[in-house]
Amino acid sequence: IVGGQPGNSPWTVSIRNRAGVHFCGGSLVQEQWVISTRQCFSSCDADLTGYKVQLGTLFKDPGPGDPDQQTIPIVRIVCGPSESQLVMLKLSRPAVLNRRVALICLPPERYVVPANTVCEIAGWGETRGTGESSVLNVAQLPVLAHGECNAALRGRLKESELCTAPLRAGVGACEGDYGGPLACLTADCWVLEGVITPSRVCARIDQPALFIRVSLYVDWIHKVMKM
Amino acid sequence: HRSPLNDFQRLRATELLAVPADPVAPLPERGSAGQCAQRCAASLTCRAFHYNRQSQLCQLLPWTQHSPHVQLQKNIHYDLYQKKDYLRDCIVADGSSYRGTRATTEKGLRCQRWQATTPHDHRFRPSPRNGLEENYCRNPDQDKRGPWCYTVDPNIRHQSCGIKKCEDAVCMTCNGEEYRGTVDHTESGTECQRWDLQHPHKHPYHPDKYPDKGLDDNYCRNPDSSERPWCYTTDPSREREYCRIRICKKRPRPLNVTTSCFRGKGESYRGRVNVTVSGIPCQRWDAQTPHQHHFVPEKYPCKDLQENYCRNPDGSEAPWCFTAHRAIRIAFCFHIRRCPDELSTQECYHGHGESYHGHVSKTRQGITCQPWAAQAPHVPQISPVTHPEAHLEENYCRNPDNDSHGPWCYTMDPRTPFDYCAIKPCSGSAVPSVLENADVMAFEQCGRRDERLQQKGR
Repeated sequence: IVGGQPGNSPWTVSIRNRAGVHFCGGSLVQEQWVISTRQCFSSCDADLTGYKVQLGTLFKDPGPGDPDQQTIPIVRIVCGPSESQLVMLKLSRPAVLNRRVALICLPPERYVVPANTVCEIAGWGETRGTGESSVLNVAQLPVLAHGECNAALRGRLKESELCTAPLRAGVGACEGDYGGPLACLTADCWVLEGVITPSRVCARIDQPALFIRVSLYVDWIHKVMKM
Repeated sequence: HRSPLNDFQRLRATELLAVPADPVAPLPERGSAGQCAQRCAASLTCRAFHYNRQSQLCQLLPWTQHSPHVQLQKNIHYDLYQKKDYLRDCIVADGSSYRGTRATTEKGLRCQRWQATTPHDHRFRPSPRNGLEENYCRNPDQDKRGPWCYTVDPNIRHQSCGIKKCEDAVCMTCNGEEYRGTVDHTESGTECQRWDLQHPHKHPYHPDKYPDKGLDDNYCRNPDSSERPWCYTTDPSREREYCRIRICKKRPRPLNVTTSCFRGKGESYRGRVNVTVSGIPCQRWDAQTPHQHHFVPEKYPCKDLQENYCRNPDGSEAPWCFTAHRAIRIAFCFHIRRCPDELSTQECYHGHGESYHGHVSKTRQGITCQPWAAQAPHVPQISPVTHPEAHLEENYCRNPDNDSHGPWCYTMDPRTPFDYCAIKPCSGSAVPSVLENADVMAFEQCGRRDERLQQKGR
C-alpha cells in the first residue's frame, strides 16, 4: 500500500506460496473461505498443495512467538464468472475468529456503494518507502461515481468495476496487495465492496484506481460456499 | 547416517497384489519404515514391503511389480517400497547389483536361462545370493562392461546386454528441472539423502508440499531452479551437492511462448515488460548490482534472461525481476495481463440464459458436465426432480436457479462441484445494469471490528 500507514484490518489475509513467501492478499468472508483475485493464481485448477493463508497478525513475516497468528493451508481454488477476475479459496480448516481475526460482510446483490463513501484498502504489499513495509498498511480512498470514472477512462469502464478517486498524495494499492479488500464502513459495518486488482502503475495521482465490484458476484460467492 | 530406505523406491498409496492371492503371505510386523527396510534388506527373499503408516505394520514381500502374476493396486492404507535394483532399467557402477528383467543382449540375442547348461555349459549356478534368475542379464563376475548373459545362439557363448549407466540413461535439458531419472549419487559419488527424510539434513522440500517437482526417493532433482539437478547428501558434513547427469544433445523448443500476456506462472513469457508496477526499473539479469543473484543468463540458456525483462526462471507465482531499487530485491510483474484460458464459446444466451435450451455440455475450462440426473461425482441440489420445468436434459448447460452469470452445470471433475459453461451472452442481450438502481444495505453480524488503531492514534 503506497501512501498508507500501519493499521488493522482483521479480515485481510496474506497468501503465501510453498516457500512461505507472501505474494498476494485476500479477504476472509467466511471462516473457511477467502476471496482473492484470479491474477494471483496460475490456473483455475492449480494444485495449491503447500500454499497457505496467514492471518491474525499485523506482521508480514511474524516471529515464531506471535500469539494470535494463524496459518491455514489452502485446499481448493474456485474461479469466479469469466469477467469477475475473482477466485474463492477454501481453507483446510475454519479460521478461529478472535480479536485479531474477523469476517467481513458481503454487500447485498448488485448494490452500488454511493460516491464519496470513504473506503479502506489494506495489504502487506509494496509501500514504495511511504509506510512500514514489515507490517500491514491501510489507506483511505473515496469512491468515485461510475459516470465520472467512466469519463476519466474514456468510456472503458465495465459494470463489474468500481473506482476510487485519485489523491494528490499518491495513495493506492501496489504489488503484493492484489486480491486484498476495498472495505467500506456502512451502518457501523465493514463491507467488502471491492477487490484489489493489478493496475499498470501503483497509486497514480492522475487516474482513478479500479477494483472488482464484489456486489455483482455475491450470488456466485454464496453459491460456491453452499455447493 | 544412511537410511536403509535409500535402497528402496516408494510408491505411495499402492499395494502389490499376487493374482491369485498368496495363501502363505508373510505376517506383518510392527516397526518404522526404516526398520522394515532393514529387515527386507537383510532377507535374501524379500524384494519389497508394504508399510502402513497409521498402524506402523510392515509386510515383507518376495516379489516386485515386475514379477509374474502380481499387479499394482491403489490402496490409501499402504505405501509400497520396492528394492531399487529390481526396478531400475539402468546400472550403477559395473551393474553387479542390477536385478532388472532385461533378457536380450545388445545385439538382440535372447539370453540363455542361468539354470540351463545348453547350448552353453557354465559355472554360474543361480542362488538366492547371486541374483541369477530366469534368463535375465546379470554381472556375477563384475565385468567392467556391465550385465551380460549366455546366449541361446550356439555360436555366440555370451554377450553384453548394453544396459546404460543411470547417468546416461536419462539425459536432462536446460537446467534439469524436468529431469526424472534415477541417478542417486552426487558428482563426488556421495549417496543422496531421501527427499522424504529430514536427516541427516533438515530441508524444506517435502515431496507432499512440492508434488510437481518429482521429489521421489533420493534421486537427484532440481526443485529450486539451481543450475543443475542436485540432492542433499547422506554425509552430515556436506549438506547438498550437484549430480553428474548427461545433457541431451537437442535443446527443447520453448512451448507456448507468449509476449503480450502470460499463461500459468509465466515460465514461457517472453515479453518486454521491464518496469515494476510501482514504477521501478528492473535490474539487468547480467548485472550483479544492486542485487547479487545466481540467475546468470549463460547458466540459464532456456529462460531467455535478456536485458532486464520480467521473467520466471524459478517457477515462482508469476514473471518477476530484481529491481534497480536497493531496498526492494524482487518484485512480481503481476501487472502483465493474463492470457485468457477459457474455451472459445460456440453459442450465446439471452438475459441470464434461463431459457437457454442448447446442447453445450462443457464448462468454460473444458470439463465435461455431469448429467443432471446423476448422483456422482456430485450429489446435486438441483435436479430434474426438483426442477421439472427447467429442461434439465442429459448433461446440457442450463440455468435452473436463474444464476445471474449464465448457464452452468455440475462437473465430472470431483474437485469442481459446478462451473459456468462455454457460452457467452448474445450481443445486445439486455440485462438491467447494476448502476440503474441501488438497494438499501442490510447486514447481519460480520464486519465488526472491536478495536480500531485509528482511535488510539497510530
